[in-house]
Amino acid sequence: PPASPSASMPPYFMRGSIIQLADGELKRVEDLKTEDFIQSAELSGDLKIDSSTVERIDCSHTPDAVVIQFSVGEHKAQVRVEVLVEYPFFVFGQGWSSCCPDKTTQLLELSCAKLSVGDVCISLTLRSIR
Amino acid sequence: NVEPRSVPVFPWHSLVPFLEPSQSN
Repeated sequence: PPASPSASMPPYFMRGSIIQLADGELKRVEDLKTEDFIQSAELSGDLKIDSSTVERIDCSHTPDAVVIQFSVGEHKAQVRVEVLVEYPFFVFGQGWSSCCPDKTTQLLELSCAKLSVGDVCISLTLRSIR
Repeated sequence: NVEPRSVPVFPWHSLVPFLEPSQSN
């Protein structure tokens, strides 16, 4: 079963939050670019960026939540996660996107696009340890 | 005296979800 969404949004998605990249550079969350994530993962020893394509977006039994099915990485592993509708994902080449951009903007002041089936989101996996 | 207000700094990987299949082969 998908993991339950947290009751409230984490503070780092709030517009103006200061984010530290792997090279030490500080950026505001709304200024992050795709390259920031890719370069930070490259500098990280144990984290790997994956491409996760949105396959389905379904209603959830939990109020204000959705179940998103992703196809993750080169093996296209199917992963379902349950998140609040305002939870933002970072889409390659596009930026922050959520299932309900209006609510994300209202709660977090973070400008978002509408997350749709076919969007390719940035996700992380642990590098396999040999 | 006014103490300087500390601004929280979050690591970049906090913003990215870990998506891994629940079953491994």
